[in-house]
Amino acid sequence: GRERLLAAFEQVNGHFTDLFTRLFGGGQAQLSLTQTDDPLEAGLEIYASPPGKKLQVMSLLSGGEQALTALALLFAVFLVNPAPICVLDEVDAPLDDANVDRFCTLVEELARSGKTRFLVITHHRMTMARMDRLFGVTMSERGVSQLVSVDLQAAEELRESA
Amino acid sequence: GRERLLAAFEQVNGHFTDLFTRLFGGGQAQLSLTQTDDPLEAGLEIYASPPGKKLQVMSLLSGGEQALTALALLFAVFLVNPAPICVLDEVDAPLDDANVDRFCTLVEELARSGKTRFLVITHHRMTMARMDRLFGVTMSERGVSQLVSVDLQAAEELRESA
Amino acid sequence: MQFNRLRLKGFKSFVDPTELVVERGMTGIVGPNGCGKSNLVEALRWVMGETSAKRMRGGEMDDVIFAGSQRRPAHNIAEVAVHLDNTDRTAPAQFNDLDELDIVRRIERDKGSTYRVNGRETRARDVQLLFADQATGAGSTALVSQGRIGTIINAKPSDRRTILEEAA
Amino acid sequence: MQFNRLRLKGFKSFVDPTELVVERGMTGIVGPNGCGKSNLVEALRWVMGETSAKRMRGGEMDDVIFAGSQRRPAHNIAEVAVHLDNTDRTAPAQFNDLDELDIVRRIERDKGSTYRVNGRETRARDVQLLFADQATGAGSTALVSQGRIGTIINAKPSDRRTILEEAA
Ligand SMILES: Nc1ncnc2c1ncn2[C@@H]1O[C@H](COP(=O)(O)OP(=O)(O)OP(=O)(O)O)[C@@H](O)[C@H]1O
Ligand SMILES: Nc1ncnc2c1ncn2[C@@H]1O[C@H](COP(=O)(O)OP(=O)(O)OP(=O)(O)O)[C@@H](O)[C@H]1O
Ligand SMILES: [Mg+2]
Ligand SMILES: [Mg+2]
Repeated sequence: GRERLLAAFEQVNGHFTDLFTRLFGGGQAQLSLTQTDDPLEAGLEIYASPPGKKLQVMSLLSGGEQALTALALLFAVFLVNPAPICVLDEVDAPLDDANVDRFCTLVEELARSGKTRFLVITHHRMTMARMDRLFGVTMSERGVSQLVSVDLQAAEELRESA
Repeated sequence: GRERLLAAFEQVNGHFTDLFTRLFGGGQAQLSLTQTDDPLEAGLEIYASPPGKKLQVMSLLSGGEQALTALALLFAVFLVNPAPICVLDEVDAPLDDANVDRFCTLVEELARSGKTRFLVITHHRMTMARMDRLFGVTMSERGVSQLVSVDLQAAEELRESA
Repeated sequence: MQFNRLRLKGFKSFVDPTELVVERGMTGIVGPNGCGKSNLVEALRWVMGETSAKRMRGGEMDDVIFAGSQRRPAHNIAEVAVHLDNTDRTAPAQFNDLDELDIVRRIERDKGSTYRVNGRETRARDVQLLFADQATGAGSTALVSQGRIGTIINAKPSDRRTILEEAA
Repeated sequence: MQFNRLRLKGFKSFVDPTELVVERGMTGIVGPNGCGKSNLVEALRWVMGETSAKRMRGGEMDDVIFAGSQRRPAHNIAEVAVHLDNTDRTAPAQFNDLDELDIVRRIERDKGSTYRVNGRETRARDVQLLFADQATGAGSTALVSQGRIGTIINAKPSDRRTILEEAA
């Protein structure tokens, strides 16, 4: 178990560093295992600095920066051991438009390069427009959910109506 | 202390019930103090059912419904004992357009009817458009924040640029 | 192994039979607050063997059964099925002789859950292992629930390590 | 009592002197991720007497002092001032003889904070009471930090009661 964890750590760290700079359009980040004799007991530390900023405590990063850093970590793990399905429930909620764009570009690349199927729940118009297909969930009868296949136009209307 | 807390509870509950139906466009909700001999030790329970839905455990409500219910509670407390300043940091992030609209309408009414000054941090275009004035925070020099007064047009550009 | 379809009946707000087709690439799911989007994610997690009612946002596991609306009475049964394509023959041995796998979880009020794979009753454990072997399952980091993305960074370093274990 | 202006210098990412005018009605604050919007809210909370570094998202209170950027060195002092209009004469007695109150909090690295009201050094306690009397302050429920709105509903009933106490 120990060698496997260390090998996985090296790979995840490699992907994390790369994905962070792609999602932030620059900057740098890396992971490290806290010092203990037994890697199976170690904790995972994250060091990150957005472009032009100094390295600092992760809790000082903004809401949007923390979400992007977390996505870089999740996708790094994912690239090492890809799951057949990935579901992202409103992960773009704290992001501004420029970061929504970089997030969508990354998901697109992951979807094209592998076999993983992505379900992306969102309220963002930009994200909806980048999807291969859209499903709308409505409650035309209050309290009862119905699933309908929609095109972008209908999805926009669904956003407005509620 | 005990009488004051009970009197405050009655007032907050009255406002909460009203604000909930305004924010949800229907439904019903109420507060209750858990049974203990001493109201100063009691807990605050929330019962809420969005329009057309049955009353249920609060944790089953959706992300957006929980945010709206929390706002109804905060504003209810606020109406009983108004603070001179209220700051809302991206509270509209989980809301769909229809609920953003109802949220803005409520904040507008609170701002017009009292002396409280509101600072509203948002990424939503609709919310920006409803403000009396806008400030943009930029980092044209990376790592260094600058505050500039902007109009809606400039604010839109700020959203796009990043 | 690929996910093809998710079918729900009586699960949370999806009281009527509902089918979500899962295709290649990116499928967007949209709709107003409270319409049932996150309930779909939970249906997927539940059929793969979720054991915690809290992760289903309920007080007890029976809370996933349709509790009624103003116009409809509550139900006593909820059922979620996931249809998998196993033409690449990667399922565990006991399930690997078939092209398609149909995994159904059914719960009856006050009686608990049962699982079936292609019609045959199966232990929860075997269903959970089936998905774990495929780098997925109820606890998969690739199923990101609403609001969870913000908590990963502020988690304790030892909690973050469990994320790494998934890659190992 | 009304809030008129907030002035920052060397506080988090606001290294250059910055002034936010607070007027009647609704003021929107916009900008890209990480530009410093939430830092402004924390500056307001801090000058009103915040004692917890964790609520400032830092490890220790010195983390509010500008830590430097790629082009600028770190500072050793941070200062936030809030300018209040007291023409309605509602401040506590010791501060109530004046039309305007200027409350300044200043922190020096490794030396802690000091408070001044209209130039006179004041205890943290008195500044905190000044704001508490006005139904506001570092712990006010009317200052809703980012991400907090989702946690209020899922808090324990006894924690929610503290919200009620603010109304009493
Ligand atoms: N057992 C149940 N029976 C009936 N309805 C239920 C049950 N459990 C949950 N619900 C309903 O499901 C709704 C929440 O759905 P969900 O969380 O999926 O919404 P959502 O589309 O994700 O919304 P948001 O955009 O706000 O996140 C609640 O309003 C609740 O009434
Ligand atoms: N002491 C400090 N010195 C310098 N910069 C700091 C300091 N503390 C925090 N920061 C910077 O402030 C930034 C975060 O700012 P803030 O949280 O206000 O962003 P925001 O505008 O709210 O973004 P979002 O829209 O993502 O919530 C971080 O990137 C961090 O680098
Ligand atoms: Mg949801
Ligand atoms: Mg912020």
